[in-house]
Amino acid sequence: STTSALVDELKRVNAENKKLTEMLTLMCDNYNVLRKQLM
Amino acid sequence: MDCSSFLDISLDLNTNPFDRNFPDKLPKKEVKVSTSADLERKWLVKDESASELREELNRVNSENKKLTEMLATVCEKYYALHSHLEKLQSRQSPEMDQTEQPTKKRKQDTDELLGFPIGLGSGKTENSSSNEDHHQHEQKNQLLSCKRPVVTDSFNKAKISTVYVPADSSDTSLTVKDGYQWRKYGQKVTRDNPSPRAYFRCSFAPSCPVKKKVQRSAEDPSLLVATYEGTHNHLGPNAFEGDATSQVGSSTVTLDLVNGGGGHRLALEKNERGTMQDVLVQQMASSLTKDSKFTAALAAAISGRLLEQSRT
Repeated sequence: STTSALVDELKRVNAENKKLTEMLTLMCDNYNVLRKQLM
Repeated sequence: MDCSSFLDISLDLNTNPFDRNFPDKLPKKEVKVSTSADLERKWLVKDESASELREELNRVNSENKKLTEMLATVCEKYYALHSHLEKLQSRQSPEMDQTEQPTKKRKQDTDELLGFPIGLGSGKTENSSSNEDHHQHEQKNQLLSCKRPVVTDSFNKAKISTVYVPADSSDTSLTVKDGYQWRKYGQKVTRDNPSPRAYFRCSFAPSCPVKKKVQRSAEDPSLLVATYEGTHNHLGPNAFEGDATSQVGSSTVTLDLVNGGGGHRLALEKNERGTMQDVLVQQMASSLTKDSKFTAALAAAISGRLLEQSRT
């Protein structure tokens, strides 16, 4: 039961990691768009 | 950890009552011993995998923390740059502030919709799906990229035209019938003219930016001066209707439409209609000339007519 709980938690944290990475990529893209507008 | 006792207990639970009655069945006991060893090995493997899982979990957690910090930094920089850009834009075009206000409000709404500061601050992103985020970001990008050209475009297209319309001096309504529907939003008395000036917006506002000012002429009080600002981005309600009332109502309209931006559209439409009629006539003529029976009948009719004329 401890192992399965750990696996579940790992899955959750991995999914969160994926979302954070995507958001970071998008924010970087948006930042670059703004920077281009300024230039 | 004392695993053997646990294993023994579990094995005892699986024992068959018939085995107790016959303890001399050694092969079964041997089987039991081998099973307990296997489970012990599995348990150890599980224990190792659990520690590995914990390590992996710690690693991913620390990575998450770093990502959250990076995201927060990028967001801060993004919003700083964004506000800087807005300041620059407002400095460049102070006269367009009123036009930009709704856009700013809309953008703030989009930011609120995105909910990035909340999601990033706490590092919790479970409630938002990545697809929705992506879609919202795309919308935001579009909004940001489209904002300036849209404002500039509408600003450049704002044409001003003045129309003089004869009106009864007793009529104080300041109404100019021009085929469009208007909403009056204000009236004021100006210094240069004793008659008040009425302000109208197109009934399609805010999608249509056209405004109209109507005031009786100071030089000739029998004339109403209507000043139009902007170009209609739609057709007038009575523009192409063939009913008599609209035709009567648009006697002054023609003047206005020709001077205003809508006139170009009307002229274009008329030209298109004329071209269509010409094309239809040409098609009919060509189809008739290709028809040999029609040509023969026409020739006979003409020759018969000529013969009759020559007899008389």
